[in-house]
Amino acid sequence: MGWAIAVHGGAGVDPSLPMERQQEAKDLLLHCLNLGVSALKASVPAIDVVELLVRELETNPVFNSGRGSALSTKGTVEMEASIMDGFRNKCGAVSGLSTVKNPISLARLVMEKSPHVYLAFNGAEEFAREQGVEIVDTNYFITAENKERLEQAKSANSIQFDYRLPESENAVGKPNENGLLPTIKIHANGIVAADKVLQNGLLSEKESCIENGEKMPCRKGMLAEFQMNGVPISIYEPE
Amino acid sequence: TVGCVVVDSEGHCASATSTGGLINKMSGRIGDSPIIGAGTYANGVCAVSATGEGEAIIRATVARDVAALMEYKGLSLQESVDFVINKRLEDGKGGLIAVSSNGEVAAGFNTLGMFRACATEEGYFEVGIWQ
Repeated sequence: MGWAIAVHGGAGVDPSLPMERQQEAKDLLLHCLNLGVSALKASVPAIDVVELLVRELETNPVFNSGRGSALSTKGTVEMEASIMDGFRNKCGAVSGLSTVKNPISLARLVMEKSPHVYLAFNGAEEFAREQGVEIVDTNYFITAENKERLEQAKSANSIQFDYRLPESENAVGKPNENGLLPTIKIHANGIVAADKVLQNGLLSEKESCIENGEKMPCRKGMLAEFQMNGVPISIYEPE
Repeated sequence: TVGCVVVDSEGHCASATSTGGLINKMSGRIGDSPIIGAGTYANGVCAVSATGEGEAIIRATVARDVAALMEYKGLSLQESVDFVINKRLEDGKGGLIAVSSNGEVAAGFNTLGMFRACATEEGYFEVGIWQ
């Protein structure tokens, strides 16, 4: 038996995430892993190591937590976290935070300093002030990139988890004045079709499609399967 | 979402998970990360932290299921993780990291990728994104 440690930065990674972003994420994970290994070698208890590492990840905007948190449909931050100590069978959780710099440390205080296991929204914010944890202005958590992602999610009318949408000419944006979506590559029934599509997702019969390698007029009612970031949007449908 | 699972040299396990939630979520929406037994769980046998689409992870009680498979069916950590990811969690919905009290580490996901890093005292080491 010996020590072991694992960290994650979220699942559902965008398949066309730029290489520099992938490297940035790996560098942060490696930094956190080294921090955790050093603590374990110094015999720091597991419960303190998990809090230490998640605090580190919350402080860095690379991943969706703390600073760099995803935004709600109102453009607000509502952070949540939980922690559990398997040895003492104790746990703590918080939800709906918008000013607490490190939600995981408040979850730890719920576990250690309250008779409950879960505090949310106003109650959690009041408890944070009673416990004297670091409070910051909500704008600390909101990044320009996340505002952009929220706009993209709204225009794609979807709810997305844990991936970053890089700038891409394929991103589905707002329809233009003619009711046509911006130029995107679309697959109608698995074939590459014209680069314009009506707002309701149907292909205009004026447009041409490429089927079996031949250019032909789109058939009436042919549905378009949008692409987002270079892959069929169906990949993102679950979100 | 971010998470960390640790077993220390005493064999004590702990888990922590933190998130901003889903982009464009409804106000007041709660995901799996603060739900003990769904996004986070630890007992005397293992520690688990999950990530992905919270609604699916809650429905599958992902973190507790990994621990229960080890506790009641005697599966290994990796077998439990694989079963929950492949048989319980809806496809394309997320992933998890886990450690066991005897110093093992495991990760599993059914999305396109998961940002993760693992290390053990025996020398195992991994930093990855894709399958």
